Amino acid sequence: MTRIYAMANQKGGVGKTTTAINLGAYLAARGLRVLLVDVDPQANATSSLGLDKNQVSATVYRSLIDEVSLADSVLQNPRFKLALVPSNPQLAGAEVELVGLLGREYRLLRAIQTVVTRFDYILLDCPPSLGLLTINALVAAQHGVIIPVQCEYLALEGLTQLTQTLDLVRKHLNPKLRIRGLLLTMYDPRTNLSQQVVSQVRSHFGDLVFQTVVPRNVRLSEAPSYGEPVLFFDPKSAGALAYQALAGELVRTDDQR
Amino acid sequence: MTRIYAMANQKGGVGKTTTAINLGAYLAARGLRVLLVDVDPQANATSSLGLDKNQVSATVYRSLIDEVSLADSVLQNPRFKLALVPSNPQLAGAEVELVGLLGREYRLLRAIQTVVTRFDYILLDCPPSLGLLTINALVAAQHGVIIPVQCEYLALEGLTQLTQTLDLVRKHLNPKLRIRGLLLTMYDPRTNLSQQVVSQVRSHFGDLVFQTVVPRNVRLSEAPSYGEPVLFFDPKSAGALAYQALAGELVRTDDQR
Ligand SMILES: Nc1ncnc2c1ncn2[C@@H]1O[C@H](COP(=O)(O)OP(=O)(O)OP(=O)(O)O)[C@@H](O)[C@H]1O
Ligand SMILES: Nc1ncnc2c1ncn2[C@@H]1O[C@H](COP(=O)(O)OP(=O)(O)OP(=O)(O)O)[C@@H](O)[C@H]1O
Ligand SMILES: [Mg+2]
Ligand SMILES: [Mg+2]
Repeated sequence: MTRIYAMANQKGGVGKTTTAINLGAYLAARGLRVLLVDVDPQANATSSLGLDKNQVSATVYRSLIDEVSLADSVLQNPRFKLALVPSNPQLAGAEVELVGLLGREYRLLRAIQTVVTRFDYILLDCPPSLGLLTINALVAAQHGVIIPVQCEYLALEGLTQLTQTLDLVRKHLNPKLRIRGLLLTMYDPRTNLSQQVVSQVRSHFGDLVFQTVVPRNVRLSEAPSYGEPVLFFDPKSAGALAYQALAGELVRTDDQR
Repeated sequence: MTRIYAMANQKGGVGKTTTAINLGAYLAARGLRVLLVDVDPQANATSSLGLDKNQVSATVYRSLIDEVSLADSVLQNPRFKLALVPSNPQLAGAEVELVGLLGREYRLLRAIQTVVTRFDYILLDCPPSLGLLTINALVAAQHGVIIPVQCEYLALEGLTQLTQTLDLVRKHLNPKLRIRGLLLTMYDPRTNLSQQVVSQVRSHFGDLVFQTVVPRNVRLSEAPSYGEPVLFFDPKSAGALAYQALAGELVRTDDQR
């Protein structure tokens, strides 16, 4: 059974891309077949894996707009054991171009059907907005959405708006949409703010919050400049160990469902 | 002469809102008349000043879509000496609703004309995207765009895409659009990454980069939870002193133009 998860949160800079890349890498390291789909025009997931976003032409855009099979855009990275459907800045136009297209909210879901049986996990990295690209990802995310929550006040505050959008998508587009889990990121034990955010999120969302908390760790922000997941950049770092633990927690709790 | 600046960068979480709020507060503390316009559906600038975004109804949305005079949406805060045109989640619909409207890229510029003479500075807080809301702000920003750049690799990487978009807006919509300055934010002197990003941005953009660098400082991220600029929350903090210095640098270099 292939599990499809979207990393979504309209608040910017909360760790969506970092989670997609590093959770993906640790799932792949466990022998699972993993596909990352970069649904963000910033193409940060693409560049975090060492690709030049201005050089790739077979991207998710072609599947969303030109209906080219997604299978034709899948790039394999044998070293990371990760597959990627890349993005490039052309995708920025899709937010508007999708508006007039038939089945505009279901295009990513349809495109993913052509590759779904080849993978155990498909992770969708979303842009920091609630437009048609993120909506497409929320419709395609048949097993739920993973919400990275930075341990900061403004990120906490944005959760209401996100859950309201999830309710709308569930009502009108994807009745199966659920929260797979909230992931607390950039936790800094030295600040009261971090601790307050963790306790508020846990008290409000209960078991929906992953036990694993990702600490603030500079190695996570350095790894993208080397074009590799933290597993390959510094596997002993606190950030790496957290994403390794998250992969274990996800697989374990998936198996129980 | 009223100066209108947009805080823009499609990379999420780089300090756009933090800069708009705190730069605005320190400009106001110098006796200047300052208006903040929250052009982000997340409404973080609105909530950072203590307002409940779900309670405000007179927002920038009404001026962009319903052509209600912007003057009717201006809220004065006597304590902070700041005026604000708030936002709320309804603005998320504007990205799509604007697509079919005449003069869709100029609606914010037109709306601002009704209030421009009342202020010395108008600061526009943008969402983390390059859609029609940010485009409207870039067209309205007659004196330029202030680009917060987080001292991280992915934020550095995104600058090329941003400058390409600025070139397009300058060519098709606002020939006067220029970069007023790049502001390095969340600088952490303990990490090599921060230092590398600073030296790369300075070597690439030269004098366009503000001398003032904003350090990573937890007081800046705590202040929004109290609904006040850092000037009122902790004026002696490193973050506060940096934004005070930025206000001084901006005014000094504006006067020389
Ligand atoms: N746990 C962490 N510790 C330190 N830095 C981190 C951590 N997680 C992410 N970062 C860094 O913080 C920045 C924001 O993270 P990231 O880009 O993954 O967030 P995002 O939600 O995908 O952003 P956007 O909204 O722009 O898509 C990046 O520079 C990243 O390298
Ligand atoms: N210099 C700083 N030191 C520490 N924290 C900061 C600093 N500047 C901003 N922050 C915090 O980092 C987070 C991101 O900043 P902010 O929300 O201002 O960025 P943004 O670019 O407006 O984000 P978005 O893309 O979501 O609009 C916020 O929680 C903010 O409080
Ligand atoms: Mg991202
Ligand atoms: Mg903001």
